[in-house]
Amino acid sequence: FTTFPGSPKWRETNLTYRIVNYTPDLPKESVDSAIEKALKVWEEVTPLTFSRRSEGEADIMISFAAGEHGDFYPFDGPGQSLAHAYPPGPGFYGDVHFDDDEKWTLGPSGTNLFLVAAHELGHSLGLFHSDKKEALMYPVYRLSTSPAQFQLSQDDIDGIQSLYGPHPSSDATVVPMSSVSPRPETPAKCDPALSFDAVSTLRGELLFFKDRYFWRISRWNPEPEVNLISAFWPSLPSHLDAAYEAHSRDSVFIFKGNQFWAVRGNEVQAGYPKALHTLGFPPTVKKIDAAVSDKEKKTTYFFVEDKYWRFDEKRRLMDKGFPRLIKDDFPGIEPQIDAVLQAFGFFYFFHGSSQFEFDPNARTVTHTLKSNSWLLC
Amino acid sequence: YPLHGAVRQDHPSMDLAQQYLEKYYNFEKNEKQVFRRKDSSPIVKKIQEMQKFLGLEVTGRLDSSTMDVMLKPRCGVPDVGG
Repeated sequence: FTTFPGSPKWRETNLTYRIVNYTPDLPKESVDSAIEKALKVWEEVTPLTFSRRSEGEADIMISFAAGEHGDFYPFDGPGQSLAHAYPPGPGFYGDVHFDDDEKWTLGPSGTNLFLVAAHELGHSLGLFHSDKKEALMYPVYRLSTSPAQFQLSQDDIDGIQSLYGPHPSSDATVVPMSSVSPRPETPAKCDPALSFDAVSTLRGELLFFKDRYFWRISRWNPEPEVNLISAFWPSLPSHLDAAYEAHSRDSVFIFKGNQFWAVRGNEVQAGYPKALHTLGFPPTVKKIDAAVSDKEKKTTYFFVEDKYWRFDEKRRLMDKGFPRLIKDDFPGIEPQIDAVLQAFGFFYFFHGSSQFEFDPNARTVTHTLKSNSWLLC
Repeated sequence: YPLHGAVRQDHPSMDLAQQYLEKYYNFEKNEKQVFRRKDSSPIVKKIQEMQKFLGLEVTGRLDSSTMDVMLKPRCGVPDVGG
């Protein structure tokens, strides 16, 4: 079994669910009972309990939709993707979507709603996919028994109990679950002296790297979420130097010392790390301080001490006429930059616990802020 | 389906395989693909990754058991890079 990166789980054990709409394939009562049975599968082996809500927001919002339905994963007509679900968390996290282009049934023909619901609810509770073919959390649909005889595999049980522990009534010795509180050595996000190692965007989110951790902020989950870098990218080092997103390539490039890595989502790309000089830096450059890529111009700026280089993302070559002095082209920005972020048409230069908002058109610093202003302090 | 050597890009199973790997294995969309059995080619590595993840025999080729799995309905959550 595996869990999602960072092992997100529900802190509460009394969870709520809501069936937002129904498929025309089945009577409402049949959908209700299939969902209840699917929840019961997980209830029986964990301390979790589920109560139904008929309106308003619930932890697990269950709905049927076809094709494009408002998230990053449009459905694809009959077959292929049957449904999907999001790991525990606020907003759309935890929610389950069923592809209504499938033929939903309660039996062996068509697509069995109970079986798919049980699998997707496993995702809602924090389980990712398993490579055990007999496991419920194996990604390929396979109706091997009738729903009445269905049983979780040991792999599924081990997985969910690694997150929540066993059902209270089971004789297994209950290991008290420490309340999920931030790890003691997590950097304090509202420390006025907080500085960052690197900052980058990633598929619409903002990532702030510090030591072994990073904060993750998105429009759909404004509360900053802190994770270990190793939880998402096990082969990456900590205490990074720089990071930037090349949007056109759906890749984030991450720098430390004279090496850099490329990641796509939470997958480190093969063939990395590569050496800095492969980008066109002279051998004298042993590390970089910061990097940012201009999304429209497909141009990346690398900052090293008091100089900066400009890199053409289309040709993947360094532009001629560089390096240039930072102070000549970015008046008001002092050397030794920690990180740079492009947002709202501005460049945000991070320098220790201070942050400088720079207007590239007016070529002037328009605001000075605290570095951790993005973390809602 | 030539077991050794290049497979033409327009072979129908290539489209299905490429789409499957893009959807569930974070395979880069605009990679120009020749399904030549070169162990280092990106598509072969992605096929091997899929085979390993799903407990299939790791051949790096679109053999029948791999194609069977690609044709089966499944969960829409990507196995890699979601």
